[in-house]
Amino acid sequence: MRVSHLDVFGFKSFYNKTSIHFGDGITGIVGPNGCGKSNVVEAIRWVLGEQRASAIRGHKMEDVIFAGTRNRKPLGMSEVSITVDNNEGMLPIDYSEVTVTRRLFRSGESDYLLNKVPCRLLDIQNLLMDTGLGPGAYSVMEQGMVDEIVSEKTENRRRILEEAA
Amino acid sequence: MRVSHLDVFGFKSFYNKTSIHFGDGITGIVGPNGCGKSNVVEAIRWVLGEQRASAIRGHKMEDVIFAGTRNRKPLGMSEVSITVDNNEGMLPIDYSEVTVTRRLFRSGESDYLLNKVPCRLLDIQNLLMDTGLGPGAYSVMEQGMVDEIVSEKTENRRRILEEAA
Amino acid sequence: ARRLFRETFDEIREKFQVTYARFFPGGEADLTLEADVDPLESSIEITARPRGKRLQSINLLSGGERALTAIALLFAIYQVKPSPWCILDEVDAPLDDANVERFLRVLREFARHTQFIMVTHNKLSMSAADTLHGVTMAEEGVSQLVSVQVAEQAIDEAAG
Amino acid sequence: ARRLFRETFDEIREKFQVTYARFFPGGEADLTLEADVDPLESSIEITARPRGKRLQSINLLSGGERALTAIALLFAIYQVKPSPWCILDEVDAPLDDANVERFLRVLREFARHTQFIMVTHNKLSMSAADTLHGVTMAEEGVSQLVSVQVAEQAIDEAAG
Ligand SMILES: Nc1ncnc2c1ncn2[C@@H]1O[C@H](COP(=O)(O)OP(=O)(O)OP(=O)(O)O)[C@@H](O)[C@H]1O
Ligand SMILES: Nc1ncnc2c1ncn2[C@@H]1O[C@H](COP(=O)(O)OP(=O)(O)OP(=O)(O)O)[C@@H](O)[C@H]1O
Ligand SMILES: [Mg+2]
Ligand SMILES: [Mg+2]
Repeated sequence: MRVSHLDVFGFKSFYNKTSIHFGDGITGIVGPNGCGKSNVVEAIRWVLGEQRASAIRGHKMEDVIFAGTRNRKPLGMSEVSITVDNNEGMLPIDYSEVTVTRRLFRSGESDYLLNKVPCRLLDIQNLLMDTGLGPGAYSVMEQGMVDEIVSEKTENRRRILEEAA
Repeated sequence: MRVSHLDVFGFKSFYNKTSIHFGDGITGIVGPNGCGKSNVVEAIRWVLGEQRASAIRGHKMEDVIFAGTRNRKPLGMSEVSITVDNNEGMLPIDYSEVTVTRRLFRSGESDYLLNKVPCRLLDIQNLLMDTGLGPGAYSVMEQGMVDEIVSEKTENRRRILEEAA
Repeated sequence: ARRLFRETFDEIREKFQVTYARFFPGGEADLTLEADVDPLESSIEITARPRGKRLQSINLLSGGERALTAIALLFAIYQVKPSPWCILDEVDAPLDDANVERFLRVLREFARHTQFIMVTHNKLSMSAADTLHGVTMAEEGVSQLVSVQVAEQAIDEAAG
Repeated sequence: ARRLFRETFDEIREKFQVTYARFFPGGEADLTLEADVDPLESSIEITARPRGKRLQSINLLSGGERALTAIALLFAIYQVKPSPWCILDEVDAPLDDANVERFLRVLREFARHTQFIMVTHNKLSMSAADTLHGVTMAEEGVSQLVSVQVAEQAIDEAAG
């Protein structure tokens, strides 16, 4: 199941609607410190259902909504969509292209959509089950994980291996 | 008080007696992963009296003694000397050049020497008191400290600031 | 459940040994469960020995050696339980050029069948990418996707 | 003791604000104690705001921004309570080129009066050093000091 593109709008530093396309093989994301690269990674985790604000550096989920700059007011909503190609039928849904959308409003209200049709978080979670995607998946490797894996506290290592096995 | 040079012998990966000279300004230490750069940093902390094996990546202090390679047997002793120029009289001792030496044997025996004269650990600690050197000094900055300083657990930040203040 | 865990564990262990040896030529590593302990409860031990060095506990290894060992394990898990794509955020940061090249050699093989999204500051890793996106903040606090030439120019200008 | 801590804290705070502004042009940061709490017991808060961005909690900052903020604080402590020399082990690893240059500019000023021992993989940092020592393991598992040309050649050969 290939990922086709990610649309980010109002998520953290992405004030403008931004579309990021992913090709085959390795897609590199580069740029200076603080420009938004890890925010892209977190947008992918978030749209796939991450429920813990702490896993994406926040205290509360509202922290993901664009908070404004010196020149721009905060936004009232964050919306991220991820579009995958489902030609191999890996997702149990009868579409060759599947878009998962997640919105969060400052009021705390959340929307989830599957190909633009509103659904529940549970529907997204069921869809992603057994795909190796979804929160907690080891498919995101970042530097903190290195310490957890080689740490002497074996519970961390245990936890990472258990999610796989 | 300038540091003049460090002599490392049998400390971790330094099988051969190695003398490292430090000039004014910035002395850079470079080389591939695993070649011994952080071991040099730890040798300096160790000779200045570091008592916790965990602070220099070990389980027990014996871990600092050269453990052998495929082609070399382990050594029985680790010895590090640091030589500083004491022309400003910052150290309360009547020498213009001061060498602090520490040895550790596999038996667990330790020697401390001041300008080649055996002394006790306490003498070294007294000598270094109020110089900003010695264990726990914030004069070693490494990557783990970054997380401690900006971490949300304020005790770490507190501890680092207290050692200074 | 116990047997399933045990089987998966054994597969991961095997892939880990192979991947580690590719990252550390002449070296060897292992992943072990405690003997006589329920596999579902046992702690998991890692041992790793770069070429020519004696086996010591993993905390004595260098920053770069530990990072590469961890990457070998993550890649082993990935080979046994692949996900449709994999995201790497600056995992190459502690590696020297030689180790980055070894890492990229293995990564490129996986990338024939899997998409990788790799955030990096490393010039060697950037050259290995099939597609490159630059992210900048030309406007303060606002992220923008740009072609990589623009990103490089912004970096050079900022580096002054 | 309370007063001494308070005085030192205020000095460190001031130096932190100045150093941070040098690392983050147009930005500002602060170090604060809790109000109405004994300074010896109070937790210490850091707030940091790069230029143009709104003040948010520090965990939302990027890896490089957090590292540079921490370096600003360490440098502030160092200015208030200098030690005869200072050792840096790869603190520049998460920084992009522009931030490494800002870090080096401040480091070079301090280095006029203090010796620094800087372990680094970064080519810009290497160029800033007054003296350079290379460490290699030509013999497996055995460290050796070499002139930097040899070290660079060993790195290039290893990078293959
Ligand atoms: N809700 C938000 N609104 C606006 N900006 C935000 C929000 N949350 C985080 N940011 C900003 O995003 C920036 C962090 O971006 P990110 O972590 O993606 O950087 P990065 O490109 O990964 O940098 P580095 O190379 O240092 O890791 C921070 O400067 C932070 O101020
Ligand atoms: N007692 C010992 N005897 C022999 N070798 C040892 C001993 N203790 C540690 N080592 C070796 O020293 C090496 C680590 O060196 P060090 O941490 O200085 O590397 P480094 O140059 O800082 O690398 P990096 O760039 O990855 O941080 C390890 O490979 C370890 O095997
Ligand atoms: Mg980042
Ligand atoms: Mg190191």
